[in-house]
Amino acid sequence: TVGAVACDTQGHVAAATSTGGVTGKRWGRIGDTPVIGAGTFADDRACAVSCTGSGEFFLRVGVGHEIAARVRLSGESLQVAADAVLAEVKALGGTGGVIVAGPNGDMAWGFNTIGMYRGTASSAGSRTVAIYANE
Amino acid sequence: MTWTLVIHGGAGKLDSEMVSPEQDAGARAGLSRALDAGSKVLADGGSALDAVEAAVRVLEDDPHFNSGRGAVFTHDGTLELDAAIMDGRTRAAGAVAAATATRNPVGLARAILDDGRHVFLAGKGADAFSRDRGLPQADADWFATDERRRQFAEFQADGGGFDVDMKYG
Repeated sequence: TVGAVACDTQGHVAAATSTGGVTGKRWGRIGDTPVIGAGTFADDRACAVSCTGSGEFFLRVGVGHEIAARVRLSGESLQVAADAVLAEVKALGGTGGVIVAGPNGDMAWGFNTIGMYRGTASSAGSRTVAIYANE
Repeated sequence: MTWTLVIHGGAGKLDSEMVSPEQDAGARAGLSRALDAGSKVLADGGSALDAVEAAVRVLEDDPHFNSGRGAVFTHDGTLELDAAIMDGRTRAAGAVAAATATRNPVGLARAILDDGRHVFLAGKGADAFSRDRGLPQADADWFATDERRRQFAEFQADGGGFDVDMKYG
């Protein structure tokens, strides 16, 4: 699974996610990636979210919408909301990660696996590319 | 005004013992190219929507990641691709599940968003919509890579159990 979230110079956010799913999936199994509000979500009132991981758990929690709702309704930061919702996923037995972008230029990511392919860039010139948790 | 971009290429059992030096270098290069593509859109004043589509297209074309070219195989040895895109400005969204022949599934999701009548299309209908819109098509040989064939053979040798964590992805 791959994904991107962004905030443009007008303060609008967007999210996109794409995947081949899980090796050996059968019976037409679909994970969270294409489900708006689970693996992919964007709302200028809150943030944009793209997810990767054991899709069934991201579906049950409604991860994308849940992170955005916590930001919008309780004023949580992107990182606090992302960490809290990932903890729910983990508590149900799921593993994976999220990337988040806010309309004010904030960025966040979180993952409860030992690694996530990830990267960031910004108009401030910051740029990261990483794979392992300890990077 | 500022802009920001965050990307991912999947999470899982990734540690330096499990990831070969070639996969490590190839994946980092792919992530960097995706950042370049999305950053260019944003630096030129483009929309976040165009930027996330541009970044994901790069990752879909890169065989180091589980999406598009490099996607994992289903139980029956086929490829079923899922994608979604959403615009925070309007909450317009496009999503596709079990697409089989669109070279860039995120481009199909974007076409569904731009069309605006539906949000979510699946399977043969989604493939037909893609052809109707003249999106670039690709056959299974484009999507399938030797590494995924090897992993699928390993998966079958293990009895083909549905291991959501051992995703090879």
